[in-house]
Amino acid sequence: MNIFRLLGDLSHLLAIMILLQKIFYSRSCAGISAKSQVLFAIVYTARYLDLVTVYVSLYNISMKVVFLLSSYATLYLIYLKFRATYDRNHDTFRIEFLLLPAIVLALLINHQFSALEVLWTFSIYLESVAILPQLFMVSKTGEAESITSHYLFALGSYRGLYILNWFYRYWTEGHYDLIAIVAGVVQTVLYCDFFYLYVTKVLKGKKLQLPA
Amino acid sequence: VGLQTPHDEL
Repeated sequence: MNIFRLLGDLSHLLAIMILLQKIFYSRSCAGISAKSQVLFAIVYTARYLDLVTVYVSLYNISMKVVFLLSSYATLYLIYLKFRATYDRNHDTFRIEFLLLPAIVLALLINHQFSALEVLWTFSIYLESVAILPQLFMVSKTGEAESITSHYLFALGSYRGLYILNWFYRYWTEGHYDLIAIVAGVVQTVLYCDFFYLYVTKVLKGKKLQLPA
Repeated sequence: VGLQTPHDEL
């Protein structure tokens, strides 16, 4: 554990909390892509199956449990509790175009051809692109509420901070995991356009609005 | 590539 990794995890946790409280207190999931949330639930489920096989640390277990529970809680809020507010007409990204390549790639490029390991790899690949339905929704509607922008910023920062963590781990322990690194870089790059808009608009008090 | 350690990251 190092400072970058800790900040990355906290940023991830913050993103989830922002999203849950936004939906809960506004009693609405308008502007949120349910498809991205479904992908995240698949990501955590596939990745954290090792909860029952490997013990890393109490921190590790607690975070995994929180990420798993919160992803299902988010789906519950979107699909059941506040389903009337779900903006399905703008949430039209075809997730099979992300799921199928992630499955094929995980079967082809992995560290070890075993069920748990292929699922872990699949989750890493899928996570790197899971935000696309959400970004697509923002581009389709041309705008995002500030709270949604804060959520996206915290979620995007998380993998960016992990990249620093991987640099640090390679430098201090000689440890590196190419699959995680390459996917993490792809994931962070996908947010770059959004980061630019966030800094130039949202932080200056303006709403995130895309040019028509 | 062999798997050296369990995945200790989130």
